[in-house]
Amino acid sequence: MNLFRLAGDMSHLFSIVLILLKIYTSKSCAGLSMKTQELYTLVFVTRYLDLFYSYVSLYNTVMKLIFLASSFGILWYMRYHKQVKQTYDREQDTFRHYILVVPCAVLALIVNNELSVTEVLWTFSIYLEAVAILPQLVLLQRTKNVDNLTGQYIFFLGAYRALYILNWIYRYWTEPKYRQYLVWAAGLVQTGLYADFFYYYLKSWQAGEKLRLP
Amino acid sequence: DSLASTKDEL
Repeated sequence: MNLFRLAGDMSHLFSIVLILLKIYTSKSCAGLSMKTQELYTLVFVTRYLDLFYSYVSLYNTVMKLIFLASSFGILWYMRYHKQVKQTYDREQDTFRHYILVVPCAVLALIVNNELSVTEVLWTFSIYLEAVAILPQLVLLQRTKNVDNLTGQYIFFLGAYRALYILNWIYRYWTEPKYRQYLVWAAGLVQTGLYADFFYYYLKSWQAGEKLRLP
Repeated sequence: DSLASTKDEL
């Protein structure tokens, strides 16, 4: 495993720690999109089905279990925790799941490496992950009040895929058999979706202010 | 050997 990949994973993990920290310490999930959290949970469930039939490393297994458990944990807080659930922006978080889930499912059925149940589900998870942040970005645009932790959460989530791109470039040159065109295309789309956010995030950071969206 | 057989990323 190269340093880009490790840094990417740590950035991903850190973004989840931030969100749990925000919810736990402030007992609030204001500004967080439950739709995005549900989509990520669906991503992890469909991708990590391979926990049942393939083993790569202890590191991978532990990380997969952490991602699964934490995404269900976040959802539990937002849905059932007495105080946290009252802070959820239900009226603003109106993005419909099917707008993303259906096209990703159709695309996974058409463009995949192999037409098998596990492979199509895996491909679906790759496509869905690329766009799962959209409800969160829409919510951000609507509410405009972005607290520091939410801003940092989205920043590290975006940084994770950007670091993965560096990891893919590195592996492309060092491992001749490593060619994952589907993943690369989806990863580029995913990182691209953050471009706008990154721009405003860095601008606010440079000015020493809280994140402000136009 | 499928191109995507190495699913060693997260």
